[in-house]
Amino acid sequence: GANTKSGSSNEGVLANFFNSLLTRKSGCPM
Amino acid sequence: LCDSLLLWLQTFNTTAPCRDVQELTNGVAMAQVLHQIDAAWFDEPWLGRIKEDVSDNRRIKSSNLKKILQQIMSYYHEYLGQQISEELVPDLSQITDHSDPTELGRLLQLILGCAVHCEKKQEHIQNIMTFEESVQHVIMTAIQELMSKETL
Repeated sequence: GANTKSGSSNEGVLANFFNSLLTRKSGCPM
Repeated sequence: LCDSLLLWLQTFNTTAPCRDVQELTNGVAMAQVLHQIDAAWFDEPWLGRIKEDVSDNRRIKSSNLKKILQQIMSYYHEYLGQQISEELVPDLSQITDHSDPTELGRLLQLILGCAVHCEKKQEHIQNIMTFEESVQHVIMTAIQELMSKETL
């Protein structure tokens, strides 16, 4: 399998999370 | 949590010092950050009610922190349509009396929540993504905790 370093894996998790937050719909702006 | 969120807070351009926990306890820097996050909600008249000449006056510190928490609560409730879970609400007296980093961390966590939900959230999230991974990880966990306790 892929010889992924834990650091880069963590980087992927962080990037995924923050990117999903960017596209997440906010509450109900007035 | 408090240390990582302090680093994040320091990326804002505040005139009030925010080099350590102690300097944050009067609320002035936090209020200035909230004003930068959403100047329409945390507006000039609101910011004007935050006393800047605090020195070590417990009553003024307490009054500033109450105004901040109250406005954050109304931001979540009225703007985001969410209630803040009881367990996420900081005990302000611990911040005023003991500069408690755990309770201050909770208050900073709520400010972080405002930043990642506001209209300029892209700017704030991209800023967070420039931090080193360990800090990003703490911030991610803090946001996840907020999201997991969102009640509409």
